[in-house]
Parts: sequence; C-alpha cells; structure tokens
Amino acid sequence: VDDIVIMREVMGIAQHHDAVSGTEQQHVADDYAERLSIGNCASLETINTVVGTLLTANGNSKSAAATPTISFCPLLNQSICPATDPLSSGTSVPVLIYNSLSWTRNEPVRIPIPIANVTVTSSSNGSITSQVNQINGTFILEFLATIPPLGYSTYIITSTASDFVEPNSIPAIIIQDEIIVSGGGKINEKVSY
Amino acid sequence: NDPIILENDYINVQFSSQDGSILSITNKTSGVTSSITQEYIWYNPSVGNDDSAQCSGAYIFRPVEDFAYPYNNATPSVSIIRGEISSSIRRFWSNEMVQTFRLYSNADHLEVEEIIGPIDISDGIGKEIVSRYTTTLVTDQTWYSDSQGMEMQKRITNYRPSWNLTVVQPTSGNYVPVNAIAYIQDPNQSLQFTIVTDRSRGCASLRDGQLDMMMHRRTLKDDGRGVGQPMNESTQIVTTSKLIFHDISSYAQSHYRPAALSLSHPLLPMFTTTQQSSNDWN
Repeated sequence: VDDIVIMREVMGIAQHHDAVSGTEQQHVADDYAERLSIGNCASLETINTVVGTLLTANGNSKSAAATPTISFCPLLNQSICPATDPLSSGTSVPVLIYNSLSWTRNEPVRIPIPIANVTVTSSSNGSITSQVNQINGTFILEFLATIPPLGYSTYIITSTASDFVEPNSIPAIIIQDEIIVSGGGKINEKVSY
Repeated sequence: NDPIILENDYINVQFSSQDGSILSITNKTSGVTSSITQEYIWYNPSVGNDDSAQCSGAYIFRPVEDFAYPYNNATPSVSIIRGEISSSIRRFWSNEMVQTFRLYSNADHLEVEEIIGPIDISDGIGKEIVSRYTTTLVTDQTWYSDSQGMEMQKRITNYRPSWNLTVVQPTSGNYVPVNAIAYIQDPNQSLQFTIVTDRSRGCASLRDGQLDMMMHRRTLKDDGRGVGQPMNESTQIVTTSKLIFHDISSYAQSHYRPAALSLSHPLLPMFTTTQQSSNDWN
C-alpha cells in the first residue's frame, strides 16, 4: 500500500492545471516527469511482488528456488530490452502479460529480443504463432496474446537458434556492445561499437 | 506501378509503391472503399505582427498564415514486412521523421506509429506540425472529438453553438481538443472515418473530408500568458494511432471505445527467467 500511495500523491500533484495542459515552465515539467517516474516504478514493483506471490501460490511453492522473480522492463520501446537478453545465452524468458481492463483482450504483443530464432509457448495452448521482424538491426517479436479481464496470461519465449547467425539473412546485428558486420555470405569481422 | 496492399479479413489498405503513402481503405465487411491521403504539414507560429503582438505559444495557437507548408518534401525510403501476425510499411525520411503503417492479422483497424522530432529550428523558425488526412467523405463542415474519452462533441467549422462567432483565426479558431477519439461522418453514404489517438492533442476539420491532428509544436517566443518561457519542445515524440473506416452504426459507435481504452491502457508485460522447459514451468 505504501508503494501505491507514492503514485497516488504524484497523480494528485499532476492534477494542477499547468500539468494537465502543459503550460508550466520547463523545470516544472521536468519535476512532474521525475515524480511520475518514481511513482510509476513504485507501482510496477508492487505489481511484480503481487504477481510473483500469485505464481508461487498457484505453482510449485515447495522450494524457494521455484519462486520466480518478476521484473518489469521500462525499455520495451527501445531497441534492446535487458529483460530478454538471457535468450541469447539459451535461457528461456517467461512473459506475464497483465490486462488492466475489465474484458478479455486478444491483442498483439511486441517485445524487443536479442536473437532472431525463438518460439513462443502459451501456458494453455502450447506453441503459438509468432513473428520476428528485423528493423534497423533490432529484432522485434510479435505474437497474439489472449488475456482475461483484470488478469494475466503467461507466455514463454524460448531460443531455438544454435550459437550462430545466418549472415545472408541478417546483415548487421547489434549484440550488447559489439556489432557483427557481415557480407558476402559469411561473417567478416567483429568490431567494437 | 501496382499499389502495395496490406490486407486481412477485415480491411484492405492500398499504398503508393512510389513513396509508401496511403491511397485507400476498403472495409471488407461492408465492401465500401474510400480514397484517403495523408500528409505532414507545418504552420509557422506567429511571433507577433502589426495586428497584434500575440505570439504562438503554450496557451495560444496563432499561425502566421492560414495555409500550412509541407513538413517534408523528400521521398522516404520504404520498407515492407509481411508476416503471419502483422504486415507493415515503414516510411523513413530521417531519424527525426519515421512513419509506420501496421496491420495486424486480427485487427479491423490500421495502426500508424509516428516518430517526429526533435523539430529542426536551425532556420530560426518554430514549427507546429500537423498530420492531415483527406478523404472523399462529404462531411458538411462537421466533425466530432471526445471529451475525456467519453462524450463525443459535435464540432462545426467556424461555428459555436452558444454564441455568434466572429471568425478572426480561420485555422486555429477551429482547433479543438481531442483526448482519445476524433471522427468525420458522411451521413448520405453512412460512412465514418475514425482516428483513435494515444494522447491528448488538438484536432480540426478545415475542409470537407479532412481531419487534422496536431503532432508536435516548437515555438520560439513566449505567448505572454504567464508561462514566461517559449514552448521550445526539443523532444522526440513517438505516438501510436488507430485508423478505422466503417459504416455509421450503433455497433461501430460502441466498437471504438474499447479501441481507445486499449491504447490508453496497454498490456503490461513482466519478465522472469527459467531453465525449465515450458511444460515444467507452466
């Protein structure tokens, strides 16, 4: 509750007419943005805790090691998502998708991933159709999610690739702090970026 | 020379093969097609003139001229992605100007993602950028935008319902707020073109069949209404909108509110890791 109060107070401050209409000075706008960010992070931590607790209650609660640590990624609109980086080392990444509306939603989900070859498994329907788009050296995973009202669904992203890239189809891949430059049908060189 | 087509079970959208611009939308359920064009334009914000020292700024939208300039005359590079989940057309002018039309396999609307900014002011001129959609709908100078995502307000060009309006600003005087939904209707053909937006902005319909959506503003003078600073927005905006072309019906009216709420309440993904197989983890 204390974490949620942070966001509630920030939203109270942001009801000022300057915040609503954008007629504040820049340093005030920056202050609003910082407060909202702090409140947002606190609320997301609360959701992480709640969902993690629910998973433990519904799943294997016999050992502490089975309790998953849930995290929100605030960088999903960026080219690289730290939360999906473990895919590049072969670790599966379960994704829990929360629906804050009061009706069932069948909507696409877009998540940046570090590799091109993955499968998506639904907790109820097994392997489902997914699509990976490459845009400016970034891979964006798309799949259709079905989420109950005010609830969540679980999907697991699993790497299906061995530890090589196909240079003909992937001209340039940014991997962490290196760029692999390819051409002529084979990987030419690895340079720092 | 054939147009690029994005299509699913609900709609068919045609794009120019020359520059990737949108040409038409067909609602496959009703079988009706409307020509449509989209352009980015910018108004020159006033810094005061002989008539008035009033500048365009945070409170005041006051363009110098009644007309707008094309925001980008260059032909963009166009890339197309086709897949089972979505198909998309990406129009790339520069890192400051990218437009992506995306059609999901299960959607009855076309999604458009726009990246705009920072706005170039190296010429010493501020710019107020608008996305303008022009359709063939006959709209009788009328359009609609929402109040707080709930009640739709009827808007009529150069008209106010509660007083006799003297038009002094034919462009900005017709800009009104939109929080989630704006649309135009052709009652004779029973057709409607709806734009669902993910943020509050200004909108207008200055000509029949047109719908203008304010995208980004960067003005270089304070408008003298209390802020004490010019609205020199130096940021980049990434915005997502939904374009829906449908008939005028009660079903359609009840349909775009979930679309608006879907944009304002996006799905929230949370992550963890596991070495277990998907079956074991489930």
